Amino acid sequence: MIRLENVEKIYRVGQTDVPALRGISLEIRRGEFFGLLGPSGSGKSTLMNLIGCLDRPTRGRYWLDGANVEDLDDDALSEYRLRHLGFVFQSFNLIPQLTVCENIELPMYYRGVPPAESRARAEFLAELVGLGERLRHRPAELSGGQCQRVAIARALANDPPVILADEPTGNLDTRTGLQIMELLGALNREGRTVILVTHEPDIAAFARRRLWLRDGLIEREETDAP
Amino acid sequence: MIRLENVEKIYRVGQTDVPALRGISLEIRRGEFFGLLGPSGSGKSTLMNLIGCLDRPTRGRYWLDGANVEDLDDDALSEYRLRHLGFVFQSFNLIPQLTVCENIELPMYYRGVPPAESRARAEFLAELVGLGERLRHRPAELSGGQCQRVAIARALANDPPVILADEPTGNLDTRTGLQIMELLGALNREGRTVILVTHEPDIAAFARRRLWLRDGLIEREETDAP
Ligand SMILES: Nc1ncnc2c1ncn2[C@@H]1O[C@H](COP(=O)(O)OP(=O)(O)OP(=O)(O)O)[C@@H](O)[C@H]1O
Ligand SMILES: Nc1ncnc2c1ncn2[C@@H]1O[C@H](COP(=O)(O)OP(=O)(O)OP(=O)(O)O)[C@@H](O)[C@H]1O
Ligand SMILES: [Mg+2]
Ligand SMILES: [Mg+2]
Repeated sequence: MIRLENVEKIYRVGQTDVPALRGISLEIRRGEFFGLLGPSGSGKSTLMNLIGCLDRPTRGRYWLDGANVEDLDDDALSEYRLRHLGFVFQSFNLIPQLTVCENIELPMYYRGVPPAESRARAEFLAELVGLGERLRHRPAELSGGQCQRVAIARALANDPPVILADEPTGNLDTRTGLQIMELLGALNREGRTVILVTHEPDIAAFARRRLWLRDGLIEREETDAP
Repeated sequence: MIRLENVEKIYRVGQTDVPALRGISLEIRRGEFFGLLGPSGSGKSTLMNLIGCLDRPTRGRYWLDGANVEDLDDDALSEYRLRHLGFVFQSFNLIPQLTVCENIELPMYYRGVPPAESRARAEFLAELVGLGERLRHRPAELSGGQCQRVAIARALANDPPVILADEPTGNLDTRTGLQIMELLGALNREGRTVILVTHEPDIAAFARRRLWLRDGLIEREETDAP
């Protein structure tokens, strides 16, 4: 379903090359719960951005549901992302001028979902992450963990078959974090693919297959018995 | 050294009052390592902002080193903050247009430290948090955990006697997080007061005294034997 072959990502900073990913090959099957771990700066978010079609590899090949992603132009990639992927960003990336409700509705708005329907679903998702009382707040009027939960709700707006979550519990207390993981676990059991970056072992334990990065390369892998 | 008496903070959102802190009384002595825990939305960052003189209480009194903070005007408060407090923000608050080095130098610049000296200290602090190779990067060219480490280095720039850290390891892998905590522990042993928000028990364990908030009130407190 998701297949990377010798993928590299080199960033250019001034006169220097920063090789964030130095040759990644992996395969993630439909319906997997996949965990990505590794030290700060090891390339996890970079890899997530490539898998999530938010960026393109410098070298290497990437297949998504059999389609070779390099052959898609930016519009096609954008459309693909909207339909297939829900992304929880490490730094949330909420729109400051929009309310909680409007932030969650945004992916639905882009897909042309009628306002009454997108509003109802946004309210449902806000309730699901414990923010039913914060619908009219703007991001600046929220706690860090509340912002993170809006980002999670937004990622689920179009009910995507693939959910990418980059440190979704980093700003959450243990109990709220586990509630979010239970939610992701339930979505996974219903057949959705979940790809999760985390540095917390208790959170990583929800992923049946786990990959460690170090300095832009795969260091090791673990798979639980079914 | 830090004393709060019946402190309340009420935010106004549209027509609604949000009582983020509903009556907090506490005392933090010079040189303590103090931990603040509690669920997402319970008021931790709000309390940190009050202690850190970034905001004022709606009601209640606040003494800092014997000075009644309500009697200080905004300029005096700003000056006090610059000299006495180093703040690691939950969402980092780095300046996007400045490099890592310039971000760390900023508090020194405001204090009139000569450029050669502030540059040398910024490079030293960047090394200390493992970012010696990232001095010329801008925040958009950093990983989440690297941004967090820049925020930590910046908080230490003026060598403040009081360090306030709001979730300083939320974006760090376990090993890097523990390195940062060792650093804070060493600074504390040298006599600095450290006030830390965290939701991770292993991180909270570095604080000898710990307070739990729930819905804007103190729920319980723990102190380790000396
Ligand atoms: N600027 C603001 N305007 C309105 N309400 C706010 C504002 N900042 C915080 N709040 C509200 O006050 C409450 C406490 O927020 P605070 O940021 O202190 O929580 P927290 O304990 O730090 O949470 P987290 O662990 O998620 O970071 C939350 O319910 C939040 O919605
Ligand atoms: N836009 C960019 N431009 C230049 N360098 C970048 C950029 N984004 C990331 N990097 C660099 O690439 C490396 C990998 O970054 P990445 O964000 O993927 O790490 P990460 O594993 O997600 O780290 P963390 O756990 O701290 O979030 C880092 O060394 C970082 O400095
Ligand atoms: Mg990252
Ligand atoms: Mg907070």
